[in-house]
Amino acid sequence: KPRVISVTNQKGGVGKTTTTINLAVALTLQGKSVGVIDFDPQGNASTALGLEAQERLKTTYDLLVGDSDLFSTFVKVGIEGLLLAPATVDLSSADLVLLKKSEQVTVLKEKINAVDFNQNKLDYILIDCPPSLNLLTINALVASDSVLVPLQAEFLPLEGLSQLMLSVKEIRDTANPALRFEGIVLTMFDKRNNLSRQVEEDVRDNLKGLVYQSVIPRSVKLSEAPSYGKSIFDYSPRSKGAFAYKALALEILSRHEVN
Amino acid sequence: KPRVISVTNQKGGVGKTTTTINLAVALTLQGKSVGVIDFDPQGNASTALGLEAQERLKTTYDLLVGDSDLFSTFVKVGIEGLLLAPATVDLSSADLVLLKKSEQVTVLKEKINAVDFNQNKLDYILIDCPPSLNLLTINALVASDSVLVPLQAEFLPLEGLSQLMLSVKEIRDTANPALRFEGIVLTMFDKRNNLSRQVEEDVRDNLKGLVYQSVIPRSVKLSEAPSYGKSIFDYSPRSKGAFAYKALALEILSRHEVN
Ligand SMILES: Nc1ncnc2c1ncn2[C@@H]1O[C@H](COP(=O)(O)OP(=O)(O)OP(=O)(O)O)[C@@H](O)[C@H]1O
Ligand SMILES: Nc1ncnc2c1ncn2[C@@H]1O[C@H](COP(=O)(O)OP(=O)(O)OP(=O)(O)O)[C@@H](O)[C@H]1O
Ligand SMILES: [Mg+2]
Ligand SMILES: [Mg+2]
Repeated sequence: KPRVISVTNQKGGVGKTTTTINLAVALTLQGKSVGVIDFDPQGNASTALGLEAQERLKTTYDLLVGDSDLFSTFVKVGIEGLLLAPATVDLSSADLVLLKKSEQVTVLKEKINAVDFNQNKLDYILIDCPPSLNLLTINALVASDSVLVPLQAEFLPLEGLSQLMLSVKEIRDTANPALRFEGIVLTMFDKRNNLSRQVEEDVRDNLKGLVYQSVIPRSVKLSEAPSYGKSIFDYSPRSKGAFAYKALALEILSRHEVN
Repeated sequence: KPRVISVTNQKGGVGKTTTTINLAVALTLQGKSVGVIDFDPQGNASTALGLEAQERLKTTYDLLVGDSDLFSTFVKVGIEGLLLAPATVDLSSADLVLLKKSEQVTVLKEKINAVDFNQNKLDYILIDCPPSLNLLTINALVASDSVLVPLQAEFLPLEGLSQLMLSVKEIRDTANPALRFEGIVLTMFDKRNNLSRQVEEDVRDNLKGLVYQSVIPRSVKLSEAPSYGKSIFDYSPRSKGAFAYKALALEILSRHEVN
């Protein structure tokens, strides 16, 4: 069975989507097969991987609310080893529909468990979560083995971190005892900026081994790549953003291979 | 009756909170009295205005779900002419509670309409919305005269704009016929960056008069100020961020005084 990782942080604009898609591609470049589940009604991960809105026939709305199974929702996006379950804005009404079902928080978990992974090989599933702790995010956390938290190295994003950690603990205590922290990755880091360095110091002091050594620098190329529907590895493979996401992938793999 | 403006964009991290609080203070410096309603469970606007979590006794959760009225929720935060209705993380469960009520989307509107503004003078109410189009944001839009949209000058944020405009139109057609666009303000703008300039050109070509002339530049001081609980006007009054938010306030006032 693949390792399922939710990429989440209720603070907005911290680099969840950018981390999900670039880490996914970095893992494929290390020979892994990866499924990306776009769980944000904005559909940013689907756009950033180059799938136009009109090409999203089966979506994560159908997966959650309809009777679509995981592998009939996955599509290829022209990147070797990568599959995408795309999202459209319909997903924003999934919350309300799920509330009326008896199974509100385990729907995604069941769809993943229903797959025969001997037939359909996958090493990783990455779930790009929306910026809130709503039923979509809860479904993702309940379905996951671990949580990866992108943290923008600024003050307001740092404030929400303890709330997020409490919510993850609550999910672990109530619905998913296996859920643990994959790690915290600092994003949009600017080493010339005092605030960035201060946040890094704070987080490393308090959370020690949870924080990856790899840090994602602020880089315009990372914000340009989505407008071409390309990962950083296609758009600008020798940029500092590409090296940083490759380093993050290697660090994550080294933690898993050891365990 | 004050002019009620929702500051909203379902895209995360685009500068909603930064715009709400700094515009609010800029308006007070022009002699206006302003109420800020923190409608985001992260409570970032409350933090950025210097109100510690343990000082938030009556909150917007009590306003929406309990029987607190608007002026008993407002507190002073040491800024002349400014009142704040603070938020805590409790607000994240307001969605679920509102769903069980008969009145789901008009609760805030009724709390505002219940106030005797002859007794309690206010020129503006600014509502800082969370990064989603959930029941909290819908309550804010239904209660508002207009919508102010901070737009980060990048590709992924631009993508969500048409969706937001559709949602505003839907609210206008169903629940609040008076709702109109206050305007779109470009944030975190970096004129050295091609992408910023391209987004500006796109938006001005397509949306013409909706886009303010005033543009908020990317400025580290704006991201540092919240860690001191201060607006940019207290933290760094001669910074480019302070001048930009003053210019935005003057532009908004000139549009209102004329009408
Ligand atoms: N390291 C980086 N350097 C520069 N820009 C970045 C970086 N990471 C992300 N960005 C840009 O910052 C913006 C926010 O990033 P992104 O959309 O990935 O965040 P998010 O957490 O997924 O947002 P949301 O909360 O809306 O889902 C985007 O325009 C993105 O292109
Ligand atoms: N013009 C600016 N220059 C530099 N940094 C900025 C600017 N505006 C906002 N920031 C910083 O960018 C981050 C995101 O801004 P902010 O929190 O105001 O966005 P938001 O839209 O309210 O986010 P959310 O979607 O989580 O509510 C914060 O760390 C903030 O301090
Ligand atoms: Mg995202
Ligand atoms: Mg905010």
